[in-house]
Amino acid sequence: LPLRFDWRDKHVVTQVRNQQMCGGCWAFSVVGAVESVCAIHGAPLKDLSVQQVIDCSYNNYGCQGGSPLSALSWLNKTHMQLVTDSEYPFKAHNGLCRYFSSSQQGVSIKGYSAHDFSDQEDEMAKALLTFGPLVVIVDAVSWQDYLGGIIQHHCSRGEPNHAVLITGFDKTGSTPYWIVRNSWGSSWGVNGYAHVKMGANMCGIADSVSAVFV
Amino acid sequence: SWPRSLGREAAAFRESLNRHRYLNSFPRENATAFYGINQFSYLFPEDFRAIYLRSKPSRFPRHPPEVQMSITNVS
Repeated sequence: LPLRFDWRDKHVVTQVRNQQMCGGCWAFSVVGAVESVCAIHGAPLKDLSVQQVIDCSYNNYGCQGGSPLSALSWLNKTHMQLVTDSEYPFKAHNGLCRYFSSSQQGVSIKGYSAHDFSDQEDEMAKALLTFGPLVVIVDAVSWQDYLGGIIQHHCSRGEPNHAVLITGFDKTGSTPYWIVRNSWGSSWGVNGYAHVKMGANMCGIADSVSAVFV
Repeated sequence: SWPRSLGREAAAFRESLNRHRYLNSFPRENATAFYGINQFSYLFPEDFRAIYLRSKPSRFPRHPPEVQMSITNVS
């Protein structure tokens, strides 16, 4: 493993977005992963529609909540073509699912993996390098007040409640950390990102890990 | 539909300041996180949780550990 790796350095991660008062973190994390994995495979990097996932993923609850695993299962089963954010923009509330003609260009996934990597964070780092950014669910109660630095206290792994996207890791300093993209706007945390200590399953970051294949 | 009021937000903000003092009171190790006022400081933790922490947990199977196999009997 390299000491530091961040998919942002490869220009395959879109800008941090803001879910506003919509509980759609599960959709932001999944769409972020699809965007990056497409770009890693050579497609142009573009913002895909989170609203499409919020409106159309019938096994979730839109802005009232959902699960990344259910969203990935739905994307995989239906082969839903995700259109761009400009074609189906984010509205921060639930809407009726809009359907597009089959001639509409979109992105579908070919599969996904979902594993518990607790006690195997080095393996998790290998998965990040191999597959692209990883969707994880964390206990983010203490993230309400986070301003910066490496989260290494006040973060239990009791109850995962917030979906985010890991884009990289940094082991160059005395405290190795995951680089985690959030969906609360770029004014939160470190330009919209959190740094979470590696190797201690901090916030339950290794308990629920998904990768997307396109 | 959110029950917002100036009084409630002020109370939540005061509670946030107390919480920041507690969160920042732990020994400051190298590069440890710091906590303070941000866009969520006017929310009580229960309100923050109800709005933003809406991901439902799922059971994930354990990642299979790498199996190292002996190849001594292979020609």
